[in-house]
Amino acid sequence: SSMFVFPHKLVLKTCGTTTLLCGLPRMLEIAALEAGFPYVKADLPQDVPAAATPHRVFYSRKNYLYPDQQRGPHRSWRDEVRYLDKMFMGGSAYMIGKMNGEHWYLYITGPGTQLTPPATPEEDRLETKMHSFQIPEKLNNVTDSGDETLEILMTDLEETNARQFYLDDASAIAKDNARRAYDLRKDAVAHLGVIPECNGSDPSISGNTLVDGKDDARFDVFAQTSVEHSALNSDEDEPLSFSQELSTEGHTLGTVVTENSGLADLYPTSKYPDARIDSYLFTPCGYSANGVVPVPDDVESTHYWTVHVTPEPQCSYASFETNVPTRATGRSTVDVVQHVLGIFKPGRFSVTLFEAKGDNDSTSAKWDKAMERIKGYRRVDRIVHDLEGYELVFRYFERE
Amino acid sequence: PSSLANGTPHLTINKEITALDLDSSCAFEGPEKLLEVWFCASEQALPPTASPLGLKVVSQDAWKKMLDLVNCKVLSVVESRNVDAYLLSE
Repeated sequence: SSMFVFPHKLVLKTCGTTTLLCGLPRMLEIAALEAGFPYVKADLPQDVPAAATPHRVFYSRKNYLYPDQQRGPHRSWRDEVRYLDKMFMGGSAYMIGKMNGEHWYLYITGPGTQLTPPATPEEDRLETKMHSFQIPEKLNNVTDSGDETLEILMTDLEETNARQFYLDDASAIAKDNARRAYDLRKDAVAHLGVIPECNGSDPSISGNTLVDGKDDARFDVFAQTSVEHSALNSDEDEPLSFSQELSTEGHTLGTVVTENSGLADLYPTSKYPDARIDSYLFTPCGYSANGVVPVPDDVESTHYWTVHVTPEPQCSYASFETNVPTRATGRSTVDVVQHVLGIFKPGRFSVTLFEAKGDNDSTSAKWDKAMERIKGYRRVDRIVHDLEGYELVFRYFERE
Repeated sequence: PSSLANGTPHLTINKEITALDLDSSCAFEGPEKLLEVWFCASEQALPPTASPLGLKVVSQDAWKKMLDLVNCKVLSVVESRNVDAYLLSE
């Protein structure tokens, strides 16, 4: 699961039996009372005293594999919509795709969302008005142009590809890497009489914090640790056994998987020097990663991507989502999709591209056409929705 | 951190949570729920009542309490100038 906090919006993506919508009232309260967004009294669960009025709300999900095991308002789409409708006025709910196949749900509110007012006496309504702040027309009308979100939801992952998201496999790769680092050092000491420094950045570690590391920083720490262990035992032919902690630590192995799977090459540091990936490998399997991608020459603009993987064969699933705009990368949407598909090799997948309507309609049309042909797959569905200010294109593919 | 000023993201690992045995054996439902809440149209359109940092002014502790309601724990956070990325359990 992941959360992204921008100055003006919050993105929360959670899996399993999490109760995401139960966090929404508190989220609105925090935005009001801690971040200072305009707020009103509203008829919300959990009796929150104040709730910020959102500009827009989007809630979406694929159909669950095991809906009966969900909790709270998540047991059915109807319950989720009912929960949201109790909070927001004028929301719209959609089901996109085949009812008896792969489908996707979306709930959306339009610009200038209104919270459902409490059924209260007149004096409370007056109080509501006192807390309200009317957003000036010119601010409320700022265009969302340039905003785009690409989401790929993949099922039936190729078993070999799914294996790389298991602790056993990742640990074996990590040990190989450590052994190679040891061998390099041993050769250098034997032939040159010097101790080579690790390549890449030179991270400093303070308490729980790794500061200013680049994308391979943790691996360097990890390799260096192994080298240092070996140095203490330089007379031995074999390196010390790889420490238990390093071979199971989720963040360390997450980094190994990120490098080895090709996810690190999605937005490489050679092109995005300040990009950073934070990843975690769960025990005995499962993987999550967040990437932040500051766009060079535009310090105002940092975007994200996120990947979550459940690799077990009976319920294999991977999701990829990014809001890195294609205009900033010079890379087409279809290239990104092909790259991600190459990592997971799913049997079936859906792609949703959610894009604010803007000036790039001709470019979008070109990419839209390119997305029709994904090598090795047959496009089954293409559904376009014209939603207040946004265009949503949903596609569903199956392996040929 | 000073690194944020020059645009370099900064990672913090929550050792308290990652030291726990985060066993995923019972995971069965991959498909996620996705919520996006916009409080204004863009970073440039923050209302005058809001902090200049908007939601980024909110403490990690406040978000953690909200995430308790969702049944998620924070594993690590990457802070950058425009966005803070939280990697969560579950």
